[in-house]
Amino acid sequence: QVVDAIKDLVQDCNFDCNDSGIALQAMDNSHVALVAMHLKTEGFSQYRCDRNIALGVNLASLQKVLRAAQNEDLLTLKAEDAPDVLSLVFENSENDRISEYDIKLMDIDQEHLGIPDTEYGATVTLPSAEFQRICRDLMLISESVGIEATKEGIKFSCAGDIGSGAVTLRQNANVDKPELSTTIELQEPVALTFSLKYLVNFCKATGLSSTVTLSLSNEVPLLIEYKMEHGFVRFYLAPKIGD
Amino acid sequence: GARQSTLGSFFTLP
Repeated sequence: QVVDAIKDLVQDCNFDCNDSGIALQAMDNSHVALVAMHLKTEGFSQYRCDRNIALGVNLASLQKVLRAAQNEDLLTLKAEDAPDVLSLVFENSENDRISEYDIKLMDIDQEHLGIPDTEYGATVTLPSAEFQRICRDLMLISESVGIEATKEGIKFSCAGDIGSGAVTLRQNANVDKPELSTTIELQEPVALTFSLKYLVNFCKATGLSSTVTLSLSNEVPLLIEYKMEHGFVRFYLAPKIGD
Repeated sequence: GARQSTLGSFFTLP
């Protein structure tokens, strides 16, 4: 699911393995969007990493091999020191099937960006499916979306050749189903413009979490986070500026 | 229309 969520944004990237788990940071070719992922050690039934190692993987190749796994298979990932290949083993305990695949690794000269700690003006958590719906609907009208966070709510608006559209979500607490709540923490009102093409792409991570958190400040990149039980997938998107 | 910025203007190479 994680590979599915990011494979259309970045093609080749390093899986950085260390004591804390498997991490990844990569920008898209246009340097407009960045994905940062962390799968923590606790999320694995077994995890061992003797030395920090970067596994340079072509995500399309990894995706091809992962398609050979059944949903409930146990997956084991293995790499030696200074590896040429990443080994994947899929096991089905019921009929004792063992599938073994190797994918070739590559040397990727990856520049890790320093992402400054930011006190965001607005932090909004909403159902991830709702966010996906809004992005898809508005992309049919325009290539850009304005996102405004005020104490009234969060408003997504766009204008294109055929007309215009806007969706406003007000803060609401759903006691029975907290994952359907919308919460808005506001330090100051925020208004930004983003490319919908990227937002729709990020929404491929919707299956990872029932909620998504948008962190916004004026004139800085948007942070979109899908939290998992033992890790996260975060996307950063540079804003559109000026008129 | 608005101009698309890039992340390089906001994030730094270490």
